[in-house]
Amino acid sequence: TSKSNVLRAAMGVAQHHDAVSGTSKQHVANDYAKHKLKSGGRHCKDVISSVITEGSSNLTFCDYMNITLCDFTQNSNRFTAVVYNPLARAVSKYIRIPVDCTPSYIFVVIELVTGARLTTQVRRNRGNANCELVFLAKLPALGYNSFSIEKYKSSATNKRLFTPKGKVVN
Amino acid sequence: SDDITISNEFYSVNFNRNSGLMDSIVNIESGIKIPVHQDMLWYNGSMGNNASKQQSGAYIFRPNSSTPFHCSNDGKVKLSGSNPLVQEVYQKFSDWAYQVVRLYKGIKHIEVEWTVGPIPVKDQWGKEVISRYETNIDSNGYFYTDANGREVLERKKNYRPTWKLNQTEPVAGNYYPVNSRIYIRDAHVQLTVLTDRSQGGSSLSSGALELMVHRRLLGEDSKGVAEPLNETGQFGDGLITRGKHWLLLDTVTSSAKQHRLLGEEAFMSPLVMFGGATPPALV
Repeated sequence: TSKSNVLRAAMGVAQHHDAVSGTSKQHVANDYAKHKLKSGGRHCKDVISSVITEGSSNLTFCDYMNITLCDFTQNSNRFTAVVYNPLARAVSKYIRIPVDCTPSYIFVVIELVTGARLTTQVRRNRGNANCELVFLAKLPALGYNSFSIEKYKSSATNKRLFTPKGKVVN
Repeated sequence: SDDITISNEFYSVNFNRNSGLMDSIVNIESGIKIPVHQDMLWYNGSMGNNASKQQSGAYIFRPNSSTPFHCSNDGKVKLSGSNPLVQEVYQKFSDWAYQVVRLYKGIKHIEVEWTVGPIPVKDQWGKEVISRYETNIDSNGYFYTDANGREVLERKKNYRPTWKLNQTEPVAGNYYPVNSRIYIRDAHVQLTVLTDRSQGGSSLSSGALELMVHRRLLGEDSKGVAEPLNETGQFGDGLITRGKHWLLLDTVTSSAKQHRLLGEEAFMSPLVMFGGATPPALV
């Protein structure tokens, strides 16, 4: 509660003062955005991570995926994506993850619950990462789905089956 | 030499080969095909005139002319190629205005991701950038905007429902808050634009709607801040903003359900997190 209150308080200040819309002096807007809201967001990420993993792991959040920037995914050959759906109904959403790719590598995405390999598309772009990995995530109501993502040399991929490691939790 | 077209199961979007601009949308299911001309333009922020000293600023939108300028007369367009999941068209209006139009496989809307900035102001002209959609929908001065994502209110150009309006600002006087969606319609067809953030929007002529996506001003509107709306950003040359519009073109009767469901998904979009190579133990 104390951690999520940091963002609650920051949002209260921001809404009361019409923050970050040009209706304050610039140094005040900077304080709203850089210190109060960003700090509140950081604390809430800790809350979400500890709730979803019961404190056993630290999940990484990437705030700049809209400009195709995520150090974690760009510098990992194998990682897990956890996608949470806050809606009270199931949805299917395309997920776009910044990755660095070369022509000799491909990405394999496995839905961990079913073990199904998903159709993916790697598109080149002019963002910070040179590629974006796109796939369709089927998400349950008020719940999450998780995906194992691995970068393979394209020649080796055809010869072996991908087996996810770790405990699969439905 | 040909027009560029992207399509999925639900929509087909055509881009003019000469201008590179969107020029028609087809809803494949309902068989609706209408011209939709989309462009990015900017109003010059007023520094005050003989009629009023009021300048355009954070609180006040006041262009000095009803006619906006084009962001570019030399737009460039690029198709990303045939792909299994997403079809994309890249549009470059100018060095500071870009756009990507996307159609995802199995998804029943058109995604327009706009990127605007840093807005140049070396010419000493404050700029208020809009995205404008022009269609042949016979909307007759009526358009609809939401109020905090809840009730959608009918707006009528140069009209207020509870008093006799003396309209002195032909553009700004018809702008309304758009928190999540704006639409125009006639008896049969409705064009809905959902936004990912609050913006100003209007319909200044029949069949047209526009949304203000970014602004950078050199004047001060004298509402207490005593600074112009001129954020210079990390590198001192202005902010770059990126956002999305989601378009729905369908019959009037089926549009309401679609924009309500899509609005929910936009407001409560999925949260993406990452763990290491070994999947984290999730509860």
